[in-house]
Amino acid sequence: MNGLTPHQSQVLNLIRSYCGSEGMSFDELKKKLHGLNLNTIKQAVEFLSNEGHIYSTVDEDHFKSTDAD
Amino acid sequence: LSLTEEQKRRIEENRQRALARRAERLAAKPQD
Repeated sequence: MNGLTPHQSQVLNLIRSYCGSEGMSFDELKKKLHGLNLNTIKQAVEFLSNEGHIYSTVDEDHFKSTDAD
Repeated sequence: LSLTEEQKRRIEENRQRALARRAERLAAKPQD
């Protein structure tokens, strides 16, 4: 689906669904994806950031999606 | 949570950079 792995899609969908102005924190991502390996989440976040799907907000641990608004 | 003007500016800059990166990646992909 759209060139993303299932894990990358899952991370992107969670970030996309977050409505707060500061974006979703990495801790929150971890909580919501508790079954997922931490490295897998980090790699997905890095990939999505490199591809311009997401960007960091108030610090390097909060993210928003470029197609959220 | 309410953001400061500085935070809003930083977020908008990051968003613009990400959008540019997204456009670059899409342009680099082979078309069907």
